[in-house]
Amino acid sequence: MNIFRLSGDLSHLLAILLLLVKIWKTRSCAGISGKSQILFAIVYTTRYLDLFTSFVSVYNSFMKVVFLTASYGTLYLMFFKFKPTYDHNHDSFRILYLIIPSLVLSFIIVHVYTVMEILWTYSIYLEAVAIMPQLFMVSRTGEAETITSHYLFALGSYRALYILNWIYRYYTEDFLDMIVIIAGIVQTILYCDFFYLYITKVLKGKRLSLP
Amino acid sequence: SKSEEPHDEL
Repeated sequence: MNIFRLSGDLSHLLAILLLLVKIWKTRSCAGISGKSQILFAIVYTTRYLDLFTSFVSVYNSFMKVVFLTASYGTLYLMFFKFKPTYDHNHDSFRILYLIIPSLVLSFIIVHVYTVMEILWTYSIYLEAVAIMPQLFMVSRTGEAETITSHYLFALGSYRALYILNWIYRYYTEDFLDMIVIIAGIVQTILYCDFFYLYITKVLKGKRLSLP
Repeated sequence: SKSEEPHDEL
């Protein structure tokens, strides 16, 4: 554990909780992509199956349980409790275009051919692109609520902080996992456009709207 | 790689 990894995890946690609280308080999931949320649920489920097979630390297990619970809680709010507020007309990204290639890639580039390792690798590849339906939705509607922007910023920062963590771990522990590093870089690059808009608009008190 | 060890990140 180092400061970059901890900050990344806390940023990730903040993002997930921010989204849950936003939906709960406003009684609405308008502007949120249900498809991205489905992808994140697949990501956490396939990655955290190791809750049952290996123990790293109380911290790790606790965070995994929180991420899983919050993710399924978000899906419940979006597709059951506040379903009428779900803006599915603008959530039109075809997620099979992300699900299938990630799955194929996880069979081609993987450290070891075991079911658990392929599922873990799949979760890494899918996570890298899971935000695309949400970013697509923002580009289609041309705007995002400020709280949604904060959510996206926290979620994007998490993997960027993990990149610093991997650089740190490379020098201090000789840790080098190219699968997770390359996927993490791709994931962070996808947010760059949004980061720019966030810094130039949202942080200056303006609403995030596209020209 | 570290593939024989459990993944210690989230």
